This record gives sequence, structure tokens and C-alpha cells, in this order.
Amino acid sequence: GKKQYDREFLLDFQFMPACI
Amino acid sequence: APPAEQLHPLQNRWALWFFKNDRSRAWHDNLQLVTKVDTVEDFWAMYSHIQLASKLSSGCDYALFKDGIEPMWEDSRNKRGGRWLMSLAKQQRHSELDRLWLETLLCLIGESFEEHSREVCGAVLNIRTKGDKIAVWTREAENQTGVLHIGRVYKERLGLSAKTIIGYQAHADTATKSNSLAKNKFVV
Repeated sequence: GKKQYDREFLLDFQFMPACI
Repeated sequence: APPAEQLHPLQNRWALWFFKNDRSRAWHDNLQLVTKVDTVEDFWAMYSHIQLASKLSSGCDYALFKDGIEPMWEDSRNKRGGRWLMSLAKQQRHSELDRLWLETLLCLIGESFEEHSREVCGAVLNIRTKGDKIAVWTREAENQTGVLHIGRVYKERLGLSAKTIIGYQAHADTATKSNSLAKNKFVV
């Protein structure tokens, strides 16, 4: 299906350790 | 890094471009592809490694476009399109620019415009002494339903007041006139 993500979902990943 | 099956794939792969104005070189030579991202995790890794919009020097641009579309009017997927343009006042660089640009990026990668997200080509940030600009580019200026839906959702996501008007200009009109004279095809 289509991958739609709302802003809160996306922002939850901002400072996850795997992203640094 | 987490295993690939735990990553959150984006609907599209997106390319980040950086433009630095060097008048000794041709326009196209000043445009650099920085990286491409296709997961939520990749996006934040990219975002955390690049300069904030407000820290760029005047004359620089960022552009985030769907993979395969170059951030220029001449690209076949842009040339019949146009842009929702937000012109910022000088003082907004330090108060709001970073929030507005990040919100724009999240609208793109999150596919926030329902079925009309397929109309989106990308977004462009211009850092300019006279005032910074952010625009969302779509592929077909004659698609009134799609363009207006994108404009309304985008304006709401940016948190703009009802009194603030943003305009949509066809690239064909912008290309033949200076930016300030290009007429708005739609407003929201």
C-alpha cells in the first residue's frame, strides 16, 4: 500500500540513536 | 544501523540538491546532488548532517525532488507545472525559516497530499538577502483540483493564518517574467 506518514510519526524518529 | 526490514520505507526515493551561487560557473555546474533517501531513518540521518536552512549563505538553495526529476523548470516532469510559493520577510529567517522548511520536507516525504501527492515534484528553498523563499513544485499547472488540494493542505501544515495568502505560479509564466511579476494562477 501507499506509504503515508503523518508529521508526528516522522518527528518521533528525529533523535533516535540509529539516525545519528 | 537497524536491519533493513525494520526501516520505514518512503513511498518515493527523494534526492537532496544543493546550489551555491558562483558567478564564474554556469548555473547547472553550481547544482550538486547531495544524497538520496528512501526511508524515514535515512531522511533524518541526512537532515542531521546538513546545515540548517537559516545557516546557509545568501544565494544558496536546497531542493528535495523525487528521484529522477531535476530541480529546474526545463525537466520534462516540471515544465508544464508550477509552484506554491511562500516569500518570507527578512526577519523570518531567524524565527521561522527552519520550521517552515522542515515542515515542507515532512509534507513531501510523508506524502501528505493524499492521492494528489503524485502531482508533487519537489520543493525548493532559496536563501536570499532580499527575503528567503520556499516553494512546492507540482507537475501540472492545469490540474486545478490537485493544485488547490495541495495548496490548502500545505498552508494548513505551515500553520499560516487565514489572512496569509500564498500563490501558485505556472513555471511557464515565471520563466518569461521576473518573479515579482509572474501572476498567480491560484491562491489559497
